[in-house]
Amino acid sequence: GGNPNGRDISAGMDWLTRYGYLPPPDPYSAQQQTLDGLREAVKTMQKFAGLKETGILDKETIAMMHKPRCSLPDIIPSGYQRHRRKR
Amino acid sequence: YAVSGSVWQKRDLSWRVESFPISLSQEITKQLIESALLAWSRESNLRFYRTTAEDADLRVSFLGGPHGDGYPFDGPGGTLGHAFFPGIGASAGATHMDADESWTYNEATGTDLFAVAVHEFGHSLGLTHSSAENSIMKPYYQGTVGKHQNYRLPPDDVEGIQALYGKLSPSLDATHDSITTAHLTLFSYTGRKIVHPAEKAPPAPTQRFVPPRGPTYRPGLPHPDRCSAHFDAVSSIRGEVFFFKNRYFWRVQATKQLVSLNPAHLGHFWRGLPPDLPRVDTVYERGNDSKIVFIAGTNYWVFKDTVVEPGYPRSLTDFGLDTDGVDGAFVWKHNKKTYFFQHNRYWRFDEQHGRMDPGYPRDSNLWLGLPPDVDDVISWTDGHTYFFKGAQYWMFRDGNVEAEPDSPHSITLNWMYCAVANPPEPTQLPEGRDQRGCTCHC
Repeated sequence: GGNPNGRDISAGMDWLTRYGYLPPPDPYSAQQQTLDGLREAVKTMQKFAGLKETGILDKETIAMMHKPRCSLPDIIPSGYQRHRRKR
Repeated sequence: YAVSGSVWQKRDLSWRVESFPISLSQEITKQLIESALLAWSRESNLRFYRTTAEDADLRVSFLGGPHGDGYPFDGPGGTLGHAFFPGIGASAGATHMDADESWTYNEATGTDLFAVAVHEFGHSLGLTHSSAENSIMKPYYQGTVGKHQNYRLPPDDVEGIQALYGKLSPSLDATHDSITTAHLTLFSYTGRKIVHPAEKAPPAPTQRFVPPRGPTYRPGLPHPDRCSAHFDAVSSIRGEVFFFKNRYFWRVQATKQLVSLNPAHLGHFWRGLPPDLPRVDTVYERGNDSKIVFIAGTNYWVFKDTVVEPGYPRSLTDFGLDTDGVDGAFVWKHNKKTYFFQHNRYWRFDEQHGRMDPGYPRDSNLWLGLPPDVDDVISWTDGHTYFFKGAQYWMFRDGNVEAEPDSPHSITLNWMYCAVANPPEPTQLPEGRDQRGCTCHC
């Protein structure tokens, strides 16, 4: 449940990167994500998906990551998004 | 709702379906696409008309697997579709659906094409993903939305499209109603083209270029695929495992987590190796001072952290090795000695005294169960020794010199987290040819 294995974490990081919650890996260095950065990314993903914001790759979060979806990222870098408005 | 920052500079947009799914007829597919567009035009000043012209503004295709835009499809489930935001460029207005989905409509089973198309056209018109509860622009597939003829956009999406293109003006309302009627009558499709008043004046193209988003907006470098790589070297450094292939490497942390599925560039992390060095043969962390030794051919370099020490490269003869190179090297935790492997022989080096131990080389089959010509060896933080060759690895528990009976295991499955356990054998075929000998023209 709250103790994902290396495979889940690796797949989760790939998912979070693909959909804009983590910055893309730098092809020139082996930059690591900090644990805090990863936790914040999971929280943002959970908030976006309407899940409880735990910051943990729990069962519900992993299940949501496996749901069919659109290929485009959820979070677009601010430089590209000029007029974001929330009600 | 959230917007991308780019919009169509015109209100009359042409569309066409360029390819079709196998699970729905062409007629039904066109009806559903047209109905999905109608969902957006019903609430805004936008109008859509079908065309057979190749330069249609909105182009719908059903494609499978990788198709050249950086958003590969993944078979049934997973990713269903994507669309490119408005702008100038070959991709703008392109809407791609995964051809491997079981496309249906108004059914509990399969994937509802109408629902996905409404979502993707939201992107084509300039909207991005929304976290709003009922929005069609939520990124996750939410199932069928029922009869497409009766579908109306949720309020959040209505506000979004009206913020971009304005509300449906009363002067156009009557025209729109007639168009709506015309569209609906096409549900018994006749194949005739809708002639829209706007067709008389060719629409002006937008002047703003918005690059495609996602994996493609970062400049990509050609790099090896971790799932099909046979690694040049595998090394345990500072508790992590490094997998080297050509001029790239992957890192696996002590928790067995891959730092990134994409490799990092060798020369920009390990500073001081020759820029034209095509690959390394082995790397190991020295037992006496924790410096890191890179070996390629008959040369070696010593690194302090990630920077090479002055005076390198030097020759392997410094170790007393009179060979044309080594396949693998590692420091065995159980005696702190450094072992070098080449073909079916191995040597033992005493780092403390800087000399090769007498009685070596020996036959590597003293490591029971080990094949000849290994790619590399590590002694990891879990106390076990791992030998790597091709797509497989052999585990020697603790200080044992006999492989575990269930060895070998798959590197790609257990270290690289790939779906396929056994990648194809390396081929001598030139670039651009696959394993079957087919020439790729992509």
